[in-house]
Amino acid sequence: YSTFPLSPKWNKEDVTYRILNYTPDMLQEDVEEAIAKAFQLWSSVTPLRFIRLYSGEADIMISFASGFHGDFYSFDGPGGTLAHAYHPGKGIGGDAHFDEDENWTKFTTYSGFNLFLVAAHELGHSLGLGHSNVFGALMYPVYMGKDTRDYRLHQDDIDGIQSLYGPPKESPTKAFPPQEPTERTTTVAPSEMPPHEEPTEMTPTKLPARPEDCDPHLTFDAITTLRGEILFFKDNYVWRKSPYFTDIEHDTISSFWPSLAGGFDAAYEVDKKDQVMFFKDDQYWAVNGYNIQLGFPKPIQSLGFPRNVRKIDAAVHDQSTKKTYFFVGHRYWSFNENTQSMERGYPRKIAADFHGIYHVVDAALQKNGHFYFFHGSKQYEVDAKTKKLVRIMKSNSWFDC
Amino acid sequence: LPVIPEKEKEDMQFAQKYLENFYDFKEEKSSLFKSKDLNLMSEKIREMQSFFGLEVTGQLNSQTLNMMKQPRCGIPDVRS
Repeated sequence: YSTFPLSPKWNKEDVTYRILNYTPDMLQEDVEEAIAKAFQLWSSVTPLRFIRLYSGEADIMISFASGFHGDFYSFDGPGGTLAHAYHPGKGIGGDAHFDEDENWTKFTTYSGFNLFLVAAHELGHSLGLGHSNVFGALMYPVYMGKDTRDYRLHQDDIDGIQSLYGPPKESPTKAFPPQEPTERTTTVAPSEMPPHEEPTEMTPTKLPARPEDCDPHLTFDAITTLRGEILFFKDNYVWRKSPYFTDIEHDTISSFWPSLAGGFDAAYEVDKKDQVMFFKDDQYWAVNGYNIQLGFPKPIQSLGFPRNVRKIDAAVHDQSTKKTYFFVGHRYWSFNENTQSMERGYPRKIAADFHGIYHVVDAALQKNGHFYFFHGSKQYEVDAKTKKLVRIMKSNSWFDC
Repeated sequence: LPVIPEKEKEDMQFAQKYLENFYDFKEEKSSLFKSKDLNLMSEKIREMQSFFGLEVTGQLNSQTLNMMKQPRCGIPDVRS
């Protein structure tokens, strides 16, 4: 690998980016997904977090242009030079330009260039990497149309970027499992963002030390399943329990979703849609694996909550009835995922319907036909059909303490 | 001095542009002797061949030319 002369780099962990315009070759959401995934490659091996701005000056301004486009390095029509980017710095520093005369695509075909691959390479430059002469490295100067599913950085790329920024605070050593090969439902159409309301990014939360797995007093902010795994959240920390590997993996929220900060209130998965919803204060986000869906965050009122509900405590989706239960204080709502609307007759008292659950619910999970309601350092196992309390356990019983 | 057929002249010009863009090759305008430029260019070809792991000959052979014609990033491989 190589870096630029004097090894310029960003002297901060939160780097902003903005997509200035879009190639007509692809759907806008596909351009955004390709770029977000390209950033994710680099954030997963460094302490960096990438936050998207929708207006104003960002550190990394991304644009498509052809021929002469205002800098000293005009593009050359189809083929040849595909894109270029500037090393970290003010003004044009960090910016990435893509040659609009190329045919951009989200696939790996011979009829176009994969935007994710080229963007990932150019963003390497935006972060301070030069070219690598290691064949197969992302920073190799010549375009290699590789399979982009579960694409992984070459060790040379990792060594290079970590020579500038060091490793991530908590490094996720394994990628999420790919989505089950079921028929993919269409992404929820983004609702119109109210004109006065600027789409905001989560503000990062201070990071206290991670509690021990078997701390008897361990509590959680939110818990959800995700493609067969279980994710436990506390502040910015994630405990990941997976059938695909034995140990509990320790990660951070920002290493999976760079633009989300910690401190979730609730989370749940709708597995049919391969979608996980995260709630924080009066907003919520929808993700598919690593990708945050377009048009989020949305206000929780858009789900049907009254104005006086400013945040929720926990949420769990019943995969069999397709109902999602939202817990707020000692009451709960029932949301019909098919009709995307709150059910009549709610909110109801939690204790009235869920036997033995007299406390506020901090986090909730559905697994193996049971609900698990977490309160403090305890969890209450309830039969999902009869809603009868089965047993009470320590909250960290899932960690084989 | 060698007489370069038309096709080779095109290839040479393409290679020169490539080396200027990516290998900091600067044609010496004041040079009276074509051969001086060719030596410098040959040196740059060698540098490019070494970077890409090609056989280092300093000659603009088909393998080297083919690599030059691959779609690529616009950032130079070496800097002055």
